[in-house]
Amino acid sequence: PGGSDLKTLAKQVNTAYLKNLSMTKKRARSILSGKTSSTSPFVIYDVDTLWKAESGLVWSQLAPGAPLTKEIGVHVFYRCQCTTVETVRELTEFAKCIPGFVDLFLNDQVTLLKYGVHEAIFAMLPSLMNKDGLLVANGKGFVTREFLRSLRKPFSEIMEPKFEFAVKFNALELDDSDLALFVAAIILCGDRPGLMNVKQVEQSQDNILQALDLHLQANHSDSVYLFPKLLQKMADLRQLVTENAQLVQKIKKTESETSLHPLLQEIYKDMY
Amino acid sequence: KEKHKILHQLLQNSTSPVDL
Repeated sequence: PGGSDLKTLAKQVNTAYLKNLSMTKKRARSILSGKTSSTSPFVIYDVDTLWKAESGLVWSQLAPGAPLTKEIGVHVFYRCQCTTVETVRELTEFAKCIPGFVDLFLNDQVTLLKYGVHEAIFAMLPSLMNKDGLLVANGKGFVTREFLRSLRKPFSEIMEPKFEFAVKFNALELDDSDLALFVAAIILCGDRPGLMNVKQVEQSQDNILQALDLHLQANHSDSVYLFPKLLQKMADLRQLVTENAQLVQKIKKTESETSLHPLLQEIYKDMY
Repeated sequence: KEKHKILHQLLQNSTSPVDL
């Protein structure tokens, strides 16, 4: 495709991203830096503030479908699941708007989502994070990293690797238009296990990657190695997802009272 | 197909929120 086609593609992907993903990096950064006119997020830093947040201050309802639990680690685990499930729903709608995606076999669309959504989520999570914590509940709450670290094992191990990734990833200073193409490239990945039409997926991903490369040259002209750095981040994200899947398996095995949302069960089953 | 029932559902319905 020529330059103007790639620009059109970048624009389509960017529009789809802004339309379907509820929290943009732009909005998150303005909340985190206190530059927004809306009220600052409620800070959750211990058990008391968590229950205050749960009593309607931050979340309007208890984690839907999650059984009531007094154990704080388990509770946080359910909250993570709720957010993940909601984001998978948004990512699915985003994927459908990426040119070429709906032309794929339905089974290939499923495969791409199964393997891609967690990588995509961990690529978007840094937008909500700084080194001290992360925004939750659509920006209404801020959970401190220290609080998440203080949970008992294995729950304390859920978010820390994502913070470590986020600090490095945020140094690249991507904006929503870069992230839109980056996330689209993650979803349209040709080497997911079990794809029926690899060529077709590779062709779509290739177009997205070319659009991303061109977009970065214009949007980050001072950062020459940004494109290869992002390709490396894709590999890092795959590793992060593998570790996350192992941790979820461990929680399932050792924490017999916890349950996994049916959608997440589907995604994790026979994943890696 | 049965193995990924909810993903199929999400891909095919744009309005149904799926019972979360």
